[in-house]
Amino acid sequence: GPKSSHKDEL
Amino acid sequence: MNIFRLAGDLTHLISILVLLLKIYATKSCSGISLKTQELYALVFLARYLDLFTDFVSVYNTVMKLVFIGSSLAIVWCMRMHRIVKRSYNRELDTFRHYFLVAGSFVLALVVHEKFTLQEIFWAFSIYLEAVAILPQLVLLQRSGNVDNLTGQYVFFLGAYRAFYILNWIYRYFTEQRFGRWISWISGLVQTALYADFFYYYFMSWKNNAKLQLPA
Repeated sequence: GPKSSHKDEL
Repeated sequence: MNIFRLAGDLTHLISILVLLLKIYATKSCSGISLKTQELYALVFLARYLDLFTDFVSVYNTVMKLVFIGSSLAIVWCMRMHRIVKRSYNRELDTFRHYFLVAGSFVLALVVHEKFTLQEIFWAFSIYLEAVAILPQLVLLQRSGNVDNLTGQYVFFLGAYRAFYILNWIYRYFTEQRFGRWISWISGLVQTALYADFFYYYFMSWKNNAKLQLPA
């Protein structure tokens, strides 16, 4: 399934 | 970076520039909630603890520093600046914002991805940001008339999270990446809180009339 985390966002 | 994320960051940046412009050009902060500004400063300080641990890009680092610096500068101006602080609508800005801080913190202690300092502060910042606009909206409603720049400020600030939601949808399909559900739900709540304001903003724009919020 889709991986989690958008640590590159503000 | 996709176009929605960029649009989100730019509208966020524009909202801050509009607010700084208003304060600088008119030497006045009337209609601006100090409570909301303090909450935003807290949001950025809590979220960008990762400045010390994770490097993503120069763009990200610069934006984080701009958000922290500008929010602290605005709070300083409204509290300390000899002329600006006189125009602060203290008597209208009475929202109990400490409850929002306490509530967000308790929620972050309960609902987070990992029980680490950084993750708890990250979740706290997301929850607090979702509700940080409430004192501002209450202040606008109480004062009735909304001056032009204040209206633009709130509009751009609201538009920013809506663009982020589009960005998350886009990333879900293009990168098979599901952003953290904590931000999805908080982002939806945050944008929903603006629904009323957006409605009156567009009506005033359509009718070419001054923005007024019903009491």
